[in-house]
Amino acid sequence: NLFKSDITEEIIEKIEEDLILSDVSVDTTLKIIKRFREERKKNSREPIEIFKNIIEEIMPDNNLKIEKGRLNIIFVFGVNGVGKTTTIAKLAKFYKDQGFSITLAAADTYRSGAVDQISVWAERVGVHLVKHEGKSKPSAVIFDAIDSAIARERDLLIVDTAGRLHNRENLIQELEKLNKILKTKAQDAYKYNLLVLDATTGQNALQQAKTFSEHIGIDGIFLSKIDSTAKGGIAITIANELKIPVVFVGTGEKLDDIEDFDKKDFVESIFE
Amino acid sequence: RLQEKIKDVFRNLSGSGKISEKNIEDGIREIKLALLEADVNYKVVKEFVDEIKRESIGQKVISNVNPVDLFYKIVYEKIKEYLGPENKGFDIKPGKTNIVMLVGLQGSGKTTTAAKLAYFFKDKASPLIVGADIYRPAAKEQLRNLAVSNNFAFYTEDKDPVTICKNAINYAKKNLHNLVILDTAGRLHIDNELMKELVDIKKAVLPDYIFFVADAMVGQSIVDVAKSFDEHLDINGVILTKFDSDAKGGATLSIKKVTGKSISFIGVGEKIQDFEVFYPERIASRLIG
Ligand SMILES: Nc1nc2c(ncn2[C@@H]2O[C@H](COP(=O)(O)OP(=O)(O)OP(=O)(O)O)[C@@H](O)[C@H]2O)c(=O)[nH]1
Ligand SMILES: Nc1nc2c(ncn2[C@@H]2O[C@H](COP(=O)(O)OP(=O)(O)OP(=O)(O)O)[C@@H](O)[C@H]2O)c(=O)[nH]1
Ligand SMILES: [Mg+2]
Ligand SMILES: [Mg+2]
Repeated sequence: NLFKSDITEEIIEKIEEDLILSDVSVDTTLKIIKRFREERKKNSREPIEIFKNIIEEIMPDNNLKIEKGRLNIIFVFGVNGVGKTTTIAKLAKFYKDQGFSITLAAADTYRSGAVDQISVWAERVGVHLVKHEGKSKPSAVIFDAIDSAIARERDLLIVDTAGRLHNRENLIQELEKLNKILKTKAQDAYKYNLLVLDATTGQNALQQAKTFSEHIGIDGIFLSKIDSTAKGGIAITIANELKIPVVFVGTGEKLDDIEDFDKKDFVESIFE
Repeated sequence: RLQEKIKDVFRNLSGSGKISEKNIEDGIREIKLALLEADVNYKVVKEFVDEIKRESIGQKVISNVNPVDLFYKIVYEKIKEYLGPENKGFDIKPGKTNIVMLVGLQGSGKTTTAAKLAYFFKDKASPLIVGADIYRPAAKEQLRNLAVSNNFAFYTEDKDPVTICKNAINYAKKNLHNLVILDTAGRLHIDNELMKELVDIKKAVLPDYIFFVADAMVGQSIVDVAKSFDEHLDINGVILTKFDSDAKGGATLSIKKVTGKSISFIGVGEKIQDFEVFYPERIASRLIG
């Protein structure tokens, strides 16, 4: 039995290394190991199976309820360069293929080439885009987009916003204002706040999630770029601390590179 | 906070004692945790603390020296050692066409940095900004807008990236631009075809400087990414963007330790002026407070 416990300690060390290298926080890793030691006492299954179970239990279930017959609004935000605009194109195709009638809102009125970029995507997917030519404000675009989506009886409105660092107070305040407009102007709509997180991000992802969550609330996470060699363990830390689910993953740069989040697959990939 | 934690560790160490393996253990652990939380790579952290341990043990704690300060100094110096000497960055060489190439993962900030580099050197050179990203929707428009609104010359065409870059160099020579900045498409280091494209561009135009552009918020995987870009291209330096975030930026330590290449510049915002030369001391205090 002593021999068995030695093997287990080796396994724990290896798992600890795997988790840290996957960008799971030190704190969450230690919590997982603590849970493992408790489970191990009453459970004689393979250690790796116990670990997988613990992590799957940490991750909340999908809570996205996009349904036809009403206006659904997906409000997309996140820090700079994580893949928001590309993600919106993928979501548009994903729901268009399911028969949804869609409007996109080009509410990044700030970054060079942002409106051009989403215009190309809207055309490729074949969905309506509400945008303003020349200098405009995100709030104005959103106002028009909601009016347009309601007038044309769309099932789905997806709102793109400019990338913003969570430690830029004025930009977070702007996001709060946009969130409020969506809540008050489209009161009967089902609204879903989607944070896009880049899977290659390190521990800063937790701070990103905390800040956005505190200021406007996050319903779910789109974990982009999991086709990179990063494992996206940040999602486990965020699940553990904020109980926010990952609903989709981004697996590349093309329109079809989107998949429903699968807990089992995700946990498997952490340990391969 | 880290400094208080280190203080507690050495509370019981009186003057004329020595730093021993026993009392260093907790201090080492605190440093290890701080570096991991700052996204320094796991393997780099292990190496770092092993070296700290070896250098600290047996250090005499003289009666008028605070052991906390001594330990801290060892850690601080080790961070500066890992980051390497202050990097001279890159300089415009007179009488030639200076060619800079920007490479990196998707969304790391290359296109924005291309414009920032032009602005940084606008008084020392006549820049030509080149759009060689033919994949991302409106990538050329993004860069053209940045160039035009800041009065920089811009070059692109409807060809493959290697041809664009080759022709851009000829265009630069004809139009007396002595600094050519090549913006390339973001790509994964594991995409063999796209990595080969970078090697082809390099062979075609022989850049004076290849910068690996990385996001300061990046996690553990950056070590493999940086190594791969370096192995394919023998990069000259690193530009870390989004340094204005509150990420601790441990990637700086990992990238330098693993590739030997230094951080030359940092991006500190979205505007064209938000660009600075990197000084290692900035990271030391950011990493361990
Ligand atoms: N490999 C990979 N690349 C992705 C993925 N999602 C987006 N990208 C790429 O990431 C880069 C940035 O994407 P954008 O959609 O412009 O990101 P963004 O968040 O809208 O950027 P900003 O608006 O500037 O903040 C582009 O090169 C995309 O092709 C993904 O799942 N995998
Ligand atoms: N806050 C901040 N944002 C930055 C910085 N550098 C770039 N950005 C932003 O990061 C996002 C991505 O920048 P891009 O220049 O499009 O990145 P890229 O590497 O060219 O992206 P791809 O071409 O898709 O690979 C944009 O929103 C930029 O404004 C920086 O130093 N600080
Ligand atoms: Mg965008
Ligand atoms: Mg670019």
